[in-house]
Amino acid sequence: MPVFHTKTIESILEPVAQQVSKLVILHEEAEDGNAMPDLSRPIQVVKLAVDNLVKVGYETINSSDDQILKQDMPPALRRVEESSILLLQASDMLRSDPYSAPARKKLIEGSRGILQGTSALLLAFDESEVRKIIRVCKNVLEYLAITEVVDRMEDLVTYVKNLSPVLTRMTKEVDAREKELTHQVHREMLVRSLEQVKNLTPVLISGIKIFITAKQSNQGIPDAQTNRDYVVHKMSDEIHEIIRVLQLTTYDEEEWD
Amino acid sequence: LRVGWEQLLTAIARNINEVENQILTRDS
Repeated sequence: MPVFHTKTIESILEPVAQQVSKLVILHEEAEDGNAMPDLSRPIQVVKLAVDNLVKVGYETINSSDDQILKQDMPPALRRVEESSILLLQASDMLRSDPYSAPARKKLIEGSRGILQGTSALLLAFDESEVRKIIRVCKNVLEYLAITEVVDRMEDLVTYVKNLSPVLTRMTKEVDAREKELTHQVHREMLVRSLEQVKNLTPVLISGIKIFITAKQSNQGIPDAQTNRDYVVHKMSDEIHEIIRVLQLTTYDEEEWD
Repeated sequence: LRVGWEQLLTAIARNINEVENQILTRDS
C-alpha cells in the first residue's frame, strides 16, 4: 500500500493505485483464459491525455529555471510515454487475439508504468515547490545573520521593514505546506518550530532595541549583545529545523499516526 | 473484468489530466 506524503498527491494517485492493485489481482485470477474486451477506445483516451501531458511537461522544462526539476522531469515523462505505447500495443494485440496473455501483461505493465511516471512527475513538482519555500526560509536566515550590524534606531526601523514581509511570507508558506502534509509527526514539528519563530520575533526586536539603548548609554552592552545573539541563534535554529522537516518525505512507520 | 479494465483506463486518463493541471497550476 503506497503512502503519499501530501494530500494533493494522495488525492490524485491513491484511487488509481488502488485500481491498479485490484486489476493485478483480477488479471492473475483471469489466467484461466477469459476473452478480453476491445479496449481500443479507452486506450486512445489515455494516449491523448499522455500526449497533452508530455507537451505541457516539456514546455514546463523549457521555461523553468529550476535545474533539478529540469533534470527530474524528462525520465518521468519518458516513463509515461513508453507506458502508453505498451497500452497501445496491448490494444492491437487484443483486437486480433482477445485471449492474448502477453497483451494482458502489457496492459498491467502500461498501467503500472503510467502510475509510476505520473507519481515521479508529481514528486518532482512537489520537491520543486519545497525548494521554493526553502529559498524563502533562507532569505529570513540571511536577515537574521545581519542583525549584529543594527546599532541605531534608524537601522532597526529599516531592518524591521525589510524583515517583516519575508517573515510573513515564510510563515504563510510553511503554514500552507504543513496543512498539505499527510504525516502527522512532520506537521507537528513544523507547527512547533513556526510557533517558536512567531513568538521569538517580538523578543528579537526588543532585544535589538535594548542593545541599541545599551550602546547609546554605554551601559550593559555585553549582556544586551548576548541576549540579542541568543534570540538570533534560537530563531535560526528553528528555521534550520523547518528546512530539515520540509525535506523529509520518507516515513518511519512507527511514527505514523 | 471488462468493467474493471475500462474503469481503470478511464481513471488513468483522469489521473493524467489531473497531473497536467497540477503542472499548469504550479507553473503559472
